[in-house]
Amino acid sequence: HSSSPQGPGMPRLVTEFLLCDPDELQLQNKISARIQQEQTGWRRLGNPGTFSLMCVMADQTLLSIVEWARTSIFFKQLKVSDQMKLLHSCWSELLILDIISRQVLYGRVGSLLLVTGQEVQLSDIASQAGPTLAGLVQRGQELVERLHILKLDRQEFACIKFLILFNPDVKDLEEHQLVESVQEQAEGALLEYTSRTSSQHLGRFTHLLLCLSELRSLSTLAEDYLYCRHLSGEVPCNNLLIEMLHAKHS
Amino acid sequence: EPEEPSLLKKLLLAPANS
Repeated sequence: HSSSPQGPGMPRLVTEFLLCDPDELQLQNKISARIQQEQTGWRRLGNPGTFSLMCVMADQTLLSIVEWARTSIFFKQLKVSDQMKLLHSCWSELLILDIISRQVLYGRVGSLLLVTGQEVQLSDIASQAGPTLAGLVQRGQELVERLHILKLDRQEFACIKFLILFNPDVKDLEEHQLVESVQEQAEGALLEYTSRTSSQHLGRFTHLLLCLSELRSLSTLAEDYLYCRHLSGEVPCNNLLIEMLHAKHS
Repeated sequence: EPEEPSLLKKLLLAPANS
């Protein structure tokens, strides 16, 4: 249901942001292959369980997010030190947004569509998960429904990713002005795009910003939950996910 | 011995097509 990226009056920057997005099918095949490799290893060593599989999937998704960022407009111009600071600050928001946007754009009611293309029934998750995880999934589902009602499209998600990534509040940025300028441009492009596609434009744009703050608090809770599971040794180690977790908690 | 660069840094510094 998304309009063609180059439709009439499409803000140029929105088109640029959209072109940076990875191809969903390629991503799905790449991560599925990687997960299968992991599972063959597990057959020899004994299957560590669903939660570990989800962590490997999250780690692989995080790798694809870093790949998206480092090849993206504006971000690829930044020094590596600034790139690291920005990603350390917002990685969990981008990870949760990746999961949520997949449900809004491609998912079906009552099930969770994984990055590998597989589907898991939400009722199964609720029955297997503990209270904290079940609460996070429930809150995520509510955010999916809000964004679904708004009929968010790929263009808007592409803008939101840049809004999250280019956060001028991150400390000690060498190129603070560039980061601030990109965030302002991304906000302007999103405002222009939402006002072009919806009658009550300020309402939609403001509602999107409210959803962004809900996403921020949800990702902080998810990070804390993951860190607790890590401290009890339940998260596979020596990967990007663990490194990013430590980056914020060290 | 220099500190091992982080995985994130290695990813960001990797050649474009890797």
